[in-house]
Amino acid sequence: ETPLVKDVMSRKVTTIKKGKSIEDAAKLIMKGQFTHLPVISEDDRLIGIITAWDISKAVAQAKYDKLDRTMTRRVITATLDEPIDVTARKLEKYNISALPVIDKNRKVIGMITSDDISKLIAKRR
Amino acid sequence: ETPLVKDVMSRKVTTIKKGKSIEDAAKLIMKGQFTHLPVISEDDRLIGIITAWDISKAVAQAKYDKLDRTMTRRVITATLDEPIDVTARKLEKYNISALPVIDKNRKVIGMITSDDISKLIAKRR
Ligand SMILES: C[S@@+](CC[C@H](N)C(=O)[O-])C[C@H]1O[C@@H](n2cnc3c(N)ncnc32)[C@H](O)[C@@H]1O
Ligand SMILES: C[S@@+](CC[C@H](N)C(=O)[O-])C[C@H]1O[C@@H](n2cnc3c(N)ncnc32)[C@H](O)[C@@H]1O
Repeated sequence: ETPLVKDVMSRKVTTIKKGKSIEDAAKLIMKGQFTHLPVISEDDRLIGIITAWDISKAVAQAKYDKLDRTMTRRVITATLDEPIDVTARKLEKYNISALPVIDKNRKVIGMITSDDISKLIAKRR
Repeated sequence: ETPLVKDVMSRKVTTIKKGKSIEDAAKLIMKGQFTHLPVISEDDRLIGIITAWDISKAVAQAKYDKLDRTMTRRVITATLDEPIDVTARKLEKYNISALPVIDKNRKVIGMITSDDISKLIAKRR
């Protein structure tokens, strides 16, 4: 019986509004001890994602831009009833480690990460 | 049959010598498209780990230190013959996403990440 995203995801998600800075993003990532931060519009729709990796790349290039110029715009997402092997294949295909879970209005209602999927293996035995 | 670390890990690993800078680390992370970079001593032993998350934290605190002051010194590691459910439990316990695989001389011979473990779920069906 393959679990679904809604059984494995984390419902507590931190997001950031697009007008904020890279430093604001870095502070949220540090406080929350996570790595992927969905970016949302004024009306709470998902419009991008910024991660510790993107911030690290800004350091590598010594190029600190606005948040909406640094974030990834084409976000790979998951839905509640998606079987997690489908999710795991998306992560592998794009070499990414987390997907925002969205509803049909592009509201972010959860996050599912390779850490969450890996926990299913942690429980065996 | 629980797979072992050696069946699932990546043998191609990038490491960084301790005398390098945070910017050097950020450049390797960007080029390699990974997130965790083991730090090694002059004689190739594992002495720390630096990640995109640590670099992001440096941005959050506007505090750019030497590599060996920013890295995590107490590294959680894996060994070749470790069953991956044990590995997955370590990742969960410490809220980390990757473990350097070391031999008995603390040489880094691989990396195992939650992305690698998640790929086992991707293959089902
Ligand atoms: C190719 S990944 C490699 C590092 C790591 N696996 C990760 O997920 O960050 C790095 C890039 O993927 C992007 N990324 C991460 N999660 C994403 C997602 N769900 N959708 C689209 N891009 C994503 C980040 O914005 C970053 O530019
Ligand atoms: C608590 S984790 C949270 C973010 C993400 N899960 C990760 O692994 O980076 C962030 C901290 O874990 C540390 N870390 C990552 N992998 C580690 C490992 N194998 N052993 C010890 N510390 C590690 C990093 O240096 C960073 O300071």
